[in-house]
Amino acid sequence: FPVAPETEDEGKTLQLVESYLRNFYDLQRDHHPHLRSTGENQLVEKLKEMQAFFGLKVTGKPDLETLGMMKKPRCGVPDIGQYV
Amino acid sequence: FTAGNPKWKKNNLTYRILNYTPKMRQADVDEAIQKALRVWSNVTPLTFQKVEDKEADIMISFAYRDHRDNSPFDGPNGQLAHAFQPGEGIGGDVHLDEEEAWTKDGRGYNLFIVIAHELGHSLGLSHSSDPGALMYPAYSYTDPSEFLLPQDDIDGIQAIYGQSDAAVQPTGPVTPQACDPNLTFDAITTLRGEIMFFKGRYMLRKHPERAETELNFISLFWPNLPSGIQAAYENVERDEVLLFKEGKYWLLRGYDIAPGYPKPIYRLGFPKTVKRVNAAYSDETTGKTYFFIADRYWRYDENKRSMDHGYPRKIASDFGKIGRVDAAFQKDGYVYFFHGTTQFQFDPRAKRIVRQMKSISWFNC
Repeated sequence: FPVAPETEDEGKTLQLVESYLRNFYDLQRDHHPHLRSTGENQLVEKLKEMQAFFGLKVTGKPDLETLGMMKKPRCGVPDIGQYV
Repeated sequence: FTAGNPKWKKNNLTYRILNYTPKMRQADVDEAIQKALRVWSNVTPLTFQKVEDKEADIMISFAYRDHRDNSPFDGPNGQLAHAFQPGEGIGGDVHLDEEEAWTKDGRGYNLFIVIAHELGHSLGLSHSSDPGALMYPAYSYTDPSEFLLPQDDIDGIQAIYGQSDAAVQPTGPVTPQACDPNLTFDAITTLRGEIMFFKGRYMLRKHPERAETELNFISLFWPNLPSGIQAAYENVERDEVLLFKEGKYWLLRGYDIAPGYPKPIYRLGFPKTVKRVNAAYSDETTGKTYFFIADRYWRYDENKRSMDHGYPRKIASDFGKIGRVDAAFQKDGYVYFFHGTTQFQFDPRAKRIVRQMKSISWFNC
């Protein structure tokens, strides 16, 4: 069956959020998204960290403003931690 | 600061340009890099010397996708460039994504702005959460000819390398905070129901339905507008906004700058003795626009498109003790005059000031 557009968008959104947090906020690659408890917690925490950094509302949810910021062209150096 | 506070152990650094992007003239690339290096050497004891055929502290190159540093580029947009903190080998090196549209102006991505940012990393700075800082992670265009290194970045780099040797220490612009009680404005206008407060290269945008105030660079919406807008007003009937700086004015039709602008302010009927406009507002019920310059004001008839006779007049004689006007706008029948951190609410029907507030009263602080 054709995938319903919303779920497809959701998939893309999650992909954007995960790759952004992995690139710039040290989200561990194997954060076990399928283990809803730990994986989700870490993603939410990282999302909150990113929202706090950019002065966005800290919701832990990929709201419009957060996604808008993630889509902005930017520097490839992470916002936290070292870049060696 | 980058974790571990990495820094160069010497002040005289070397750089080398390994290759060039075909999208810009080599001379323009060289100039962009030299200007970017001066951004940092102007505020620290650091010096940068170009070398050609040997290892330099800072190796600058344009790279494509996977370029063997474990940080592949991602094609156009997205990640524009990256740089490594001070250290041997790859330390200090700057990599620019070759697939970006590099330019020396406001189109695509301005090479000078991006390289200046990356050099901040090469010298040991990490990202700043100050939206006006050069070290803010997201790209934003500023006209290179108007670029001033913000104070946030000066503080950061001088904390690592100390102050410059210049007799007079350079300072930089500070990002306006909406709830700063000392905030003053260059110009204010309504724009399709919103209120735009201009300050330096920034615009604070207040939508009546939103509690927060949005801070943006003027250049984000209007790359061809200069910073430091001095006056602005909306002609609601024509859905136009006029913006003034020095002897020129621009016209916004809707949200876009109309072609053929800027034009000299004398087209509006000002005498040659007038060099700039301090503030303006337009009364949509009478079709009259008021221009405030020093201690006087002119009145312009929007229908006749000419200045009314009998002006200028003294501001004090018709508006009371509001002093010099920095900015003004009309909303819901009242006129709001801003002088420094003071705001006066004026009732044009009763011809008197009905209230005095703080300049930041619109920002729900």
